[in-house]
Formats: sequence, structure tokens, C-alpha cells
Amino acid sequence: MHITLLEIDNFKSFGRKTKIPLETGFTVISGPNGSGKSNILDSILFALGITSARGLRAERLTDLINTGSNKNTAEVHVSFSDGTRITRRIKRTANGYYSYNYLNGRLCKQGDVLAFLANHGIKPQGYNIVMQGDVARIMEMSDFERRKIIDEIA
Amino acid sequence: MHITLLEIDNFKSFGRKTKIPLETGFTVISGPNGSGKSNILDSILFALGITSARGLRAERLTDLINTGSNKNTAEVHVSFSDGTRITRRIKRTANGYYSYNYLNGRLCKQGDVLAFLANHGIKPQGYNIVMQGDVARIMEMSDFERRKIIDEIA
Amino acid sequence: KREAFLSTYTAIDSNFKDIYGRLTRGWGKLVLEMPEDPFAGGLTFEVHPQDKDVRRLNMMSGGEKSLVTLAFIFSIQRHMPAPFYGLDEVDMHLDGSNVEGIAHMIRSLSETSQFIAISLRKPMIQGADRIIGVTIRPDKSTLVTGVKCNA
Amino acid sequence: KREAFLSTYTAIDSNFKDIYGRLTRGWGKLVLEMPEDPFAGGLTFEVHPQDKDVRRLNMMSGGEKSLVTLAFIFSIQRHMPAPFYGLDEVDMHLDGSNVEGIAHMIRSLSETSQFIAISLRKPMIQGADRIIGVTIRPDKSTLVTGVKCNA
Ligand SMILES: Nc1ncnc2c1ncn2[C@@H]1O[C@H](COP(=O)(O)OP(=O)(O)OP(=O)(O)O)[C@@H](O)[C@H]1O
Ligand SMILES: Nc1ncnc2c1ncn2[C@@H]1O[C@H](COP(=O)(O)OP(=O)(O)OP(=O)(O)O)[C@@H](O)[C@H]1O
Ligand SMILES: [Mg+2]
Ligand SMILES: [Mg+2]
Repeated sequence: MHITLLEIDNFKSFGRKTKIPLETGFTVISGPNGSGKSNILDSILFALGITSARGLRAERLTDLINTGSNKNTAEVHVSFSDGTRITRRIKRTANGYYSYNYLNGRLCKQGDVLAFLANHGIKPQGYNIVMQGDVARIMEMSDFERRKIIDEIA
Repeated sequence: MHITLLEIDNFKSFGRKTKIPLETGFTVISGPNGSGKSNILDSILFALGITSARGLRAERLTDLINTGSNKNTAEVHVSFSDGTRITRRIKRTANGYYSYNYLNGRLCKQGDVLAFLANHGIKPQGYNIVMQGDVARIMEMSDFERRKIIDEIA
Repeated sequence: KREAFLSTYTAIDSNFKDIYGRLTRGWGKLVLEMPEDPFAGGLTFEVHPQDKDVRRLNMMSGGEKSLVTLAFIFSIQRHMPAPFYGLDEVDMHLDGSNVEGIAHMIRSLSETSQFIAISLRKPMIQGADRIIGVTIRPDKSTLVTGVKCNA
Repeated sequence: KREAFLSTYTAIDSNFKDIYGRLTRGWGKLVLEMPEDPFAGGLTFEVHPQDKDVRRLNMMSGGEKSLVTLAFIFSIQRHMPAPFYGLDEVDMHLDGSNVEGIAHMIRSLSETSQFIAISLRKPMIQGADRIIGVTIRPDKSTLVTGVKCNA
């Protein structure tokens, strides 16, 4: 199974709705500093619900809504090769936000999304996504913290 | 004033006595990972006495002696354009080491070397040498620690 | 609990020996500080990059440490297979030849899993099947440009 | 003591405005959390990389943060002039165009001070007056090869 399409709408630097088709094999993303490359990976993590706001370099989820536009919602769709389409939407409110999760267009709980992902080997504590700075962080860890990585996997 | 010559003998990965002439202007040092580039900067810091063993990635000064050869001493000479030649030598002993400082070939105290350098604007707490990882370290500092940088300079 | 740890540890160690050996002309393995009681000690590496003598991790060069860490991450990934992998600038500390080695490894791993790697380094970009370009529009929003096919 | 701090701070801030402005198509300045009582607060930046809106440092991209930090370091160096400067892989997080910008700045600074920069990045190597090559001998000792003259 693989990701076939990313649709990023008003999320972080994606002020305009953007479709990114993806294929199997080895795809590289490149471009200038600050152009939005890491934000693409963030959008996947956000949609799949496998990181907190802090893991997406935001202090609260509403920071993820594009500041350039005047809209109050941000939405990301991740489509998989088995036909599943996962959506997550946040909407800024007077005193916070709402977060909505959808499986194939139908409203669901975040737990349903995580269950689907777990069935395909994608877990929040997994290492399939290595973020910018993770290598340096693990490199500088104490031997004790590094062993704890194995504890969590076991 | 500038550095005119580096002579590195049995220090870290410099198993063979190496002479590196240096000029004014912009010199770049390049080569594969682990070849010894950072060790060149370390040799300057060692000779000038402006960092501890830990700042040279060693747990104790004797770690700086080349492990490939069977010698028990490491020596670095730094020559400046005003004719001054600073030397530092460490010698491993049964229960530790000796560290010798020389100004123009004559034995002296480390304080004499530091005084000469201070007269030319080179201080241990200065920022004229930016080591590998310093940018990342300062980048990730708390705002408080960053302000302390200014405290120390003032 | 100790059983679960040790079986995971052994699997990842065996992955590490293979992967690190392939990435560097050398060899290495994981090391438990307290093999008898793993939870009382830490985890470190015994590596010989390019057949050099073993040295503590903090005495190695930036690129050597980074390669050990990357091999460790790949060893964990091999233990927990996933349908896709995302790598964000994992080649930062590596020289050109090591970046090529990483690109080569990703390329062969990508025969069975989807790999999406962000990189600023030429050898990584050249090793991929395709390139997605990302730039900034004048209004500061992200523009994703066409997918170039490689090789 | 507060006087000494503020005069140093003002000097480095003024350096930063100039240097950061030159390195990025944007502008920026230092910011004291507690201007009235500096020692009660920290020091942060207010920057507009490429004329974007101001964002907290931890919300910026890796390359943007690195450029701010590098400009800060250069601002300190300008405040405490020294006869020579050593820079070890300061271009790690930067894209090719930003590496060129750093190389360009070092080149002009090197007219009055000796700069020795370690780098793995082509634009930095190409911007220098000369290149010192460092490799490993078969016996694992360092070999410093001839100095190539550039440009
Ligand atoms: N909510 C938001 N609205 C608009 N822009 C945002 C928002 N959140 C982040 N950004 C912008 O996104 C940019 C960062 O993008 P990203 O981290 O993806 O860059 P990058 O391409 O990975 O760069 P680098 O190569 O430096 O790592 C920053 O300039 C930041 O200002
Ligand atoms: N006392 C010693 N004797 C022999 N070799 C040593 C000694 N101390 C360090 N080394 C070796 O020096 C090498 C590191 O050199 P250095 O840090 O200068 O590399 P580098 O060229 O800066 O690499 P990178 O590009 O990865 O930063 C390591 O391989 C280490 O094993
Ligand atoms: Mg990034
Ligand atoms: Mg180095």
C-alpha cells in the first residue's frame, strides 16, 4: 500500500489548495529554505493524527491555519492505494478550535483513523517518518535515552 | 595579523607530522567525513589554549595523542605573521600527562600565551571560532540562554 | 518484559550490522552497557567506520556520528515495516559520497515501500525516481511545481 | 552592569540589522523580552525572512532559523574583531542559494581578516580564494593535500 494523493488546503504555508499526486518508489522533494517542504510532511502527520501540535512546530493547532488568507479552517486529505481517503479539518472558533476526522468522507473518531493506520503498520510511536533534526537529536542523546527507544518499540 | 603556518605532529588523526601553510583571505577546507578537517581547527584551539579537552571532543587531554602511532607526545605549532610562534605539547605519563607551552621556542606559562592572544583580540570566550554544531546549539537555545551570550560579552 | 526487550534488541542489532556495514567500508554493532540487566544501563555503538579503531561516539566526526545514527534509524524501520516512509533532510552532515550511499540504500528499499525524502543535496536528488519541486509564490504561499522524472 | 549590557546589546543589534538584511531578502532585529530589566528576560529575534510575516523562531523552517543564528554569530564577530576566524560547517542547513550568500559575505569580510571555513557544500568551496583538501591515508592518518587556488 502507498499514498496516492495529498490534498493540502490552507494548512501552514499552503495558502492555496494544492494537489500532490504520489507514486511508489523513491520520490525526492527539494526547493529553497522556507518554501514549504517540511510542511508537506507535517500535513501528512496532521491528517493521520500521529503527532501533537508541538511535533508540527506549532504551539496550538490553530497555528496550523494559514495566516495569509482570511479563512478559519485548514484541511488535509490523504488518499491511499487501497482506495481509503483520510481527511482532517480544523476550524478556529471564538475560544479554541474544532478538529474533525473523516474516513472516506464520513465523520469519524480519531481512534477510527488510528485503528486503520495501525492495521497497516503505521503507529504514532513508529519511526517511519524521520523529521528535520531527528538524526541530530538521536545522535546527541545519552546512552540511557537511546536504550529507551528500544524499550518503547518492544 | 594572521596565521601563516600550522604544524601538527601526532595530534588526533595527524599520525604524521603535517605542515599547513595559511594565507590571508578566504580559505576553505574540504574532504570526506572523518578525514580530519575539524581536527585542524581543534589543533589551533589546543595550541592557543582557548578550549578545554571537552571542547576538543576528548574526555581527557591524553585522548588527543594519536592512537595509531606508539608515541606518547602530541605537539602543535601555530606561527603568526608578526613572527610569533606558539607551541603546545602534551606528554602522556604513568598517571596523567604534562602540558608544555612555548612562545618562540622558550618554555612559558599558559597565561603568557593567553596574554599575547588577548592583545590581538583572541579570547577564550570569543566567537571567532564557530565549531561544528555551534549554529544548531545556539539555534535551539532558550531565549534566556541566548541573552546570557550578550551578558558574557559585555 | 526483559524477554520482549531482548528479542527486539537482537533483531535491531542484526539489522544494524547489515545496514551499517553496507553504508560504510567498515562494520559495527549495538552494545548494551549492562547486558545482564539492560534496564540498568544504556545503549551505545561499537563501530569501525572505514575500518578505523573503535572510538566513543562523541569522539567521532560529525559525519561519522550521523551515519551511525542513520543506520540505527534504518535498522528500526526494517524491524517495523510500514507502507511509506518520510525522511526530512537526513543527509545534512554527510559528505557527497556518503549521501550517494544513502540514496543508493533508499533506492533499493523503495522497491517494496514508498519513500518520500526531502533533501537539498545533489546526490540524493539524482538518486531518486522523481523530483517534486517546492518554491514560494510572490504572495508567500507554497507552490508545488511539476514532478520531474529522473534517470 | 546594565549600562555595559545595553551598550553591547545595541551594538550587536545594529550589526544584526545590517547583516541579516544582506543575507536574506528581508529584514530583522534583536528583541529583548524585558527591555526595562534585561536580566529578567531572554533575547529573541523579530525577523521577516524574504519579507514574510514575523513568526516565532521555533515556527520557522530549519534553514530560516539557521540563517538567523548565523547572522547573530556574525554580528557578535563584528563586535569583537579578531585576526582570524574559523568556521566549521556553518552552512549545513542552508539551500544552495543561501550558501552562496554566506560565501559572498565571508569573501568581503576576508578582505580585512583571515577566514578558514570547513565546508562540504559546492557554493562555499567555489566562493573561496583557495581550497585545502583533506583525506585519509590507508593507515587511517590524515593527509592534507595541496592547496588549490580558486577563481
Ligand atoms: N500557519 C502558517 N501560515 C503561513 N505560513 C506558515 C504557517 N506556518 C508556517 N508557515 C511558514 O512555512 C515556512 C516553513 O516551511 P517549511 O518548514 O516547510 O520550509 P522548508 O521548505 O522545509 O525549509 P528548510 O529547507 O529551511 O527546512 C516558514 O517560512 C513559515 O513562516
Ligand atoms: N587521538 C586520536 N588518534 C587517532 N585518530 C583520532 C584521534 N582522535 C580523533 N581521531 C579520529 O579523527 C576522526 C575525526 O576527524 P574530524 O572530526 O576532523 O573529521 P572531519 O573531517 O571533520 O569529518 P566530518 O566531515 O564528518 O565532520 C575520527 O575518525 C576519529 O576517529
Ligand atoms: Mg524543512
Ligand atoms: Mg567535522
